[in-house]
Amino acid sequence: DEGNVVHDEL
Amino acid sequence: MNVFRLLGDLAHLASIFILVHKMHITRSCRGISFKTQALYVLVFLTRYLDLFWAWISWYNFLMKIFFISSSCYILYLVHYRFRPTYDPSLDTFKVEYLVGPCFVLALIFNYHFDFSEILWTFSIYLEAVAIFPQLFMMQRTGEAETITTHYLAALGVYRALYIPNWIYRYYTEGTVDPIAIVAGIVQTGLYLDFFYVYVTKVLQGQKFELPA
Repeated sequence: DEGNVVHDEL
Repeated sequence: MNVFRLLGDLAHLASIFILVHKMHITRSCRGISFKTQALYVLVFLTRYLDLFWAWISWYNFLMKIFFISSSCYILYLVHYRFRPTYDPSLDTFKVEYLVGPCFVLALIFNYHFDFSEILWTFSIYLEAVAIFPQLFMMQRTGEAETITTHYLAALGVYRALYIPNWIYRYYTEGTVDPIAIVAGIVQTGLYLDFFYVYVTKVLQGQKFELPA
């Protein structure tokens, strides 16, 4: 489960 | 951050400056698809909503603010300031064919089924195809002003540079973002025809004209 996805790209 | 992503982001910034510059020097938005620009506003608003709860870096924060505000400003230029120069009869691509399927795809293929993730995924899919109304418009007119082609080239280079960035990140960090990668490859692929004409004509000093 990837409940905490961080999107660090623009 | 790596050099590919940085150059990609700079190309993205450059594309926006070129577009705004084009409208100011020609005092017109001729050849620019309002629909594509409106889709970019939607892309940035849905993707960068995390401004309010996720902190990445000052770079990330300031770029997000810039992309949201500049896309709104461009929409203002096209829709109000230079409206008399906009020809809606050339900008006829049906955006609902893009927005609807992207939303459905985002509901199906996402990393996590929650509000912010679905909006992020939607924005990634929508960005991949947001250029369609613009390309469709050029297809209809069969030509484009040189400065408009520079804008599109910078925009295409931006997403193309993200591809080596993902390869680099895979080898150095082990990170893989399949949604961004697949959508990014599709997005870059849409520019291939354009790039061919850009390189073989515009960069040789000729006008951008499509074969009849």
